Amino acid sequence: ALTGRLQEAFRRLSGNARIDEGNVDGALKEVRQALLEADVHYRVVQDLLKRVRERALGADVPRGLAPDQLLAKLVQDELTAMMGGAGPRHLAWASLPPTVILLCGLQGTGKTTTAAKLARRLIGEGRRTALAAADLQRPAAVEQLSVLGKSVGATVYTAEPGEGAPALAARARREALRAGFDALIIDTAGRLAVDEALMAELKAVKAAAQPHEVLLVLDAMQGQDALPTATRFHEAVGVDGLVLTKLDGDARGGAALSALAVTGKPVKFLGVGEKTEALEPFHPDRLAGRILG
Amino acid sequence: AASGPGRGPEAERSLEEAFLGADLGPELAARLASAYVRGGARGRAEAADALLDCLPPAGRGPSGFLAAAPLARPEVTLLLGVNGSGKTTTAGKLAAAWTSRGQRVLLGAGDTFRAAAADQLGLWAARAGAELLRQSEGADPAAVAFDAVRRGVAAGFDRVLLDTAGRLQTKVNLMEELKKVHRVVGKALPGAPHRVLLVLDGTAGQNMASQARLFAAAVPLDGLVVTKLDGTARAGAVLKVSGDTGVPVALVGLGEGAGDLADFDPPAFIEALLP
Ligand SMILES: Nc1nc2c(ncn2[C@@H]2O[C@H](COP(=O)(O)OP(=O)(O)OP(=O)(O)O)[C@@H](O)[C@H]2O)c(=O)[nH]1
Ligand SMILES: Nc1nc2c(ncn2[C@@H]2O[C@H](COP(=O)(O)OP(=O)(O)OP(=O)(O)O)[C@@H](O)[C@H]2O)c(=O)[nH]1
Ligand SMILES: [Mg+2]
Ligand SMILES: [Mg+2]
Repeated sequence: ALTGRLQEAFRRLSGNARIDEGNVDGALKEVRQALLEADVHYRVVQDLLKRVRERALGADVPRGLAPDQLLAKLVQDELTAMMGGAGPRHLAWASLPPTVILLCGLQGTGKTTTAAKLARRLIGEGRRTALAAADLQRPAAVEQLSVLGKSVGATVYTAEPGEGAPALAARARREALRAGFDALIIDTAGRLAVDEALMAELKAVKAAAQPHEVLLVLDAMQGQDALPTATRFHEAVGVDGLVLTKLDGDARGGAALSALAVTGKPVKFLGVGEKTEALEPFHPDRLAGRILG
Repeated sequence: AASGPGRGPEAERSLEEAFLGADLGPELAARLASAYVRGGARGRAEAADALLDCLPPAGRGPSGFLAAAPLARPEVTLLLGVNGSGKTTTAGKLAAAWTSRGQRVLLGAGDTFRAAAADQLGLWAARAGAELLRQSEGADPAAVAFDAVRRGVAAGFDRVLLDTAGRLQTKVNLMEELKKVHRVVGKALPGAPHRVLLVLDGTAGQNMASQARLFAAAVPLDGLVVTKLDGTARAGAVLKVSGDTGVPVALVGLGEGAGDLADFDPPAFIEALLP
């Protein structure tokens, strides 16, 4: 089901026998508007519509659909393909435990909560899971993860006096290995992608932890800045997957498409609430529908 | 003139993209780009004026919020907004700003839900030289707010600053809880809360509109706080939100430290939105 604005765009085509050079751009203009309102980055929108236009005017256009239905289908297909085509969406399990998962992202996106949710999920799958509270900056961040970790039955490694985030990450990995954990999830401090010192620290944490999976945690309501942010995090530490949080609200979530387009990496999990059980695996077609409204 | 972005569709398109990138939204971005190009040499100034006009009339000048004298004694300020927007940190910074002006500030730990929320605010209270009122986790947030205001009155504080739990604006039960907090604060002290501030995450896009609309529908808002403007997000969506709701922007958050809070300065904010 497509939003009112898109219905309008497509209705304009429905009087026509087919899509052609004369009517396609008018309809695509409305699609552009809808995607921008959904917070998809303008460059990603431009590329997407270019591909849709080519397909709409191309030789292998699906038959038997009215022009408006056809364009709706092509847009939805293109979105779904972008989201589904970005690679396997499950976690990359290490051949030898522990699998180390590193969470990173801007301030307040839901990393600490997601760390605990992920731990709960893995423990539910029968995997012994530990957490490392490597945010040594935010007031009571360690306490927050400790409380959440305890509530899901996960061991939480916290820094010793004088121990920095990279040293904690290295030690947590060693101890998780020795204790036979299947997974170690490392929570880090929120940071600006343009903060050179903190991005250097993140690289040091990554080097110390040697994660099998680096997840960028994004807030579903993020705007156009999701593109440059995701680009910088990806260039700094190499993102393996995305987590999109706060999808239990009415934010359209276009930021996910921007981040996905620029990293080439898939959304692996969705945060759908504040409780530790509120984590879902990702379904491309559902998010595509949401972005389209 | 040889200066300026030039005319024609190329120039207009590239301007529109700059405005889109600043989260002004497709409608405003298109309108501004066209005005800018048509304005020729005066294009940039005209765009700046158009942006200023988006703000409500009462919100087009420097907000003067931090130095404003308290409206009552104690003056009660309520902070609300979606999860992770920066409410608790803003409470800490605001407390620091007021204590540095010689005022006695009581912080109320109104987030009784999230793990370590009261601990986080407590650390900020210590940092700011303010006092903290908290109850046990799971306590009724309205009860905490009530007690904080009563304590503020009884102990002669200049300001009571009430933090609340993050809530998505579409969660009806949480918005009802917020309305109850607001009502109960008024029972603790008639006229309170004197200032109700909606804290908006500066990295947010068009969802700011829904946030402002639904929070304003729940409780009367006196001001907006836009956080995380020290990053690359430009928070352009705030302009239309402020204009549509008539709620002026009071403060901007510029970092994670106690001093990283400033009055809203419209010309400076708008300058950052222009290419
Ligand atoms: N409604 C909802 N709230 C969420 C979700 N994920 C996280 N939150 C809330 O968002 C707020 C921020 O979450 P945190 O886990 O503290 O975020 P963070 O990224 O660790 O923040 P920093 O460490 O400060 O960068 C909290 O109030 C969480 O409860 C979600 O999926 N839905
Ligand atoms: N860079 C930057 N970070 C900020 C700013 N304001 C808040 N933060 C950070 O954003 C994160 C979330 O801030 P909080 O104060 O916990 O947000 P909150 O709204 O109280 O969150 P909940 O209570 O969980 O809903 C923390 O890491 C803060 O340090 C700001 O102006 N700039
Ligand atoms: Mg955190
Ligand atoms: Mg808070």
